[in-house]
Amino acid sequence: MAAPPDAESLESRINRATNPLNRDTDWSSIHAFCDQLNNDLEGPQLATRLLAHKIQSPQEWEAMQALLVLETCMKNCGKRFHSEVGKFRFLNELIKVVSPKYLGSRSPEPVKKKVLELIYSWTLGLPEEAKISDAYQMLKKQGIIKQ
Amino acid sequence: HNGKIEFHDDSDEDLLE
Repeated sequence: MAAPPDAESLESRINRATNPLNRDTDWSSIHAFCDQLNNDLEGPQLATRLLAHKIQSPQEWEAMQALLVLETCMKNCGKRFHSEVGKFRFLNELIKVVSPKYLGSRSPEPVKKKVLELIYSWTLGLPEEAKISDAYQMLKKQGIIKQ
Repeated sequence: HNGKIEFHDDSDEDLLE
């Protein structure tokens, strides 16, 4: 029995939301992705893996759209997603984007700027996610985040 | 068995340095 038509996979939704061919932001796909990850049992884990991959894309537009999905889902989703994003397993993928020791030298500047803005905003919005603050302090110590 | 209740947070990696 084929899955009901609206049970599109998280992967196809994120692909649609970050499709480089999109002329402008596809908000309906973004919100559909957030809603779906909230409902699926393993949604948060799969969503963070998919987002990490897209955010590390060398294509600026694709990475920026993935960051917009991440930002939107952090605002709209609940604790399960927050705690998945607040794990080093995911935070490390963001660190790779901004750290010159990893992908930092080839990441587009706007992408690096957006990653740092998001991490900073989460230290204010989600103080209970201690690992996010740890990551932020480490980036400051390494001079990747300017004072 | 040291009798101490260990709180096992679900698995995670270490912070990249």
